[in-house]
Amino acid sequence: STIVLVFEAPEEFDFVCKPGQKVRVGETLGDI
Amino acid sequence: ISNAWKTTPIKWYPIPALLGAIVLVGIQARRNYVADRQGRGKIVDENGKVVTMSGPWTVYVLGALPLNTISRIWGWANNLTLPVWFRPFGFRLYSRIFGCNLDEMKDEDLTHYRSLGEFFYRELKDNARPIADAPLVSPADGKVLHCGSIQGRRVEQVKGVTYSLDALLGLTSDPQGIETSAKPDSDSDHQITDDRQFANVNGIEYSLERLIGDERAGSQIPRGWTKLVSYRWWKSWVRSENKTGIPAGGKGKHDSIRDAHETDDEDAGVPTPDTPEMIGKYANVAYEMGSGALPPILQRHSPGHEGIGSGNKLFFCVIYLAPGDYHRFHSPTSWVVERRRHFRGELYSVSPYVASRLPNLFVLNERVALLGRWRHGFFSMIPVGATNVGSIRINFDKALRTNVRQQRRLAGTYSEASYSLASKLLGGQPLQSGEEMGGFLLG
Repeated sequence: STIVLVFEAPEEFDFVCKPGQKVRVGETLGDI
Repeated sequence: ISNAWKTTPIKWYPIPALLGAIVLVGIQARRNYVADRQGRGKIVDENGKVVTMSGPWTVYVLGALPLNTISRIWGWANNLTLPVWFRPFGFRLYSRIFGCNLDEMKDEDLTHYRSLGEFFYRELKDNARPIADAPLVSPADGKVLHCGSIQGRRVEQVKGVTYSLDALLGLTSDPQGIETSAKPDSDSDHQITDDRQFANVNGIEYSLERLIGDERAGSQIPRGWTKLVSYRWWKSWVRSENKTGIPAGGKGKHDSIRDAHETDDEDAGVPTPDTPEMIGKYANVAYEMGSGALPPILQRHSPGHEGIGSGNKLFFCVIYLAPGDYHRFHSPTSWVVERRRHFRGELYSVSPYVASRLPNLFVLNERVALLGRWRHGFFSMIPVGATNVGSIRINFDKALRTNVRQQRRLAGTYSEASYSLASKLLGGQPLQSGEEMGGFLLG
């Protein structure tokens, strides 16, 4: 199963995760 | 010849089952290939081009398998009640194979889980997953397949493999094929208990400021936000901007709102937002003007959600949940879900191996697109099913049924439901960051 997020955010938004990285519920994905 | 015919012994050999299966799958793969070439599928991309399955021959073999039926049988088998003596041994074996952490389960007694399906959908202890204080957090345990910004209305499935955002969210579906149910969950018709607080089904009160994440919530969102207010907002905005050249609409779908609440002199010279195109056009303008949260009536009709705010971009993130992972998903931010679209489709595996070989995988698979808004504008979350986890559950949507057998299924169609009754103040189902939303079930 997969979850896709599509969202609008300011251009300064930046992902703190990288492809291939393991994440868990509640961990930061991105920040502004 | 007669003698040979009568005396020659006939010896029958069974055809190997595997060979028979390969032949049948090959025939079906060929039929699928021909059907795809003829464009029988109606999933279209941003250019109106039909999206079909393509890839190496292994993909066509995979597509020939009755994956939806296999998924339902798999779900039925995994919901069989297991003998109590077998459960600890079986679940520990499963955990060892797939790397589950049994220590963080809410109920650690393995004999309490009647089936593998129940164990698969296990709950975690409170505070097992602390929620970070960040604008966007992970909605699930898993692996990030890809993330980045959306360029040219296409989302990158994995590096170099893209699919259409319009097809993913159903923005350019064939109107003839859209099946609209629009049945909001009656249990979600929450009561507003205070100017700034409202309760969900569990009686837990939310703060508007925290939900919207915006100090404007308390001051600019009027109490009792309704369609009437939306329409009045529209009128006042048109008047204030002194719009000219707007065609005066005839008797449109929103005229009932006007008829019920307004007088003739108020309407003089104010056009009615009759068509989705017209409403969407001015919704975009309003976004550009930075007028903040749009009324739901405008947001719903904004074509393709193209009203991206000034200085904003569209971003995406794809998270893959492996079989051993915790399979409930949580809200990735504080947002309001305005509607959901359920796309029936195939149930291909979504493993990174298949994702890198089957373009349009997430557009072809069965999925539930939850559409709404957060403090920065448009926000959506799309749980995508797979062969082993074909069923998607949304806690606040009891009417949703996924992975069900159907006599006839039109590719590219979807059923839509609105959550506008969940909170009349916010025009949708409000969710806090980290709040459990639902999950994936086996089969």
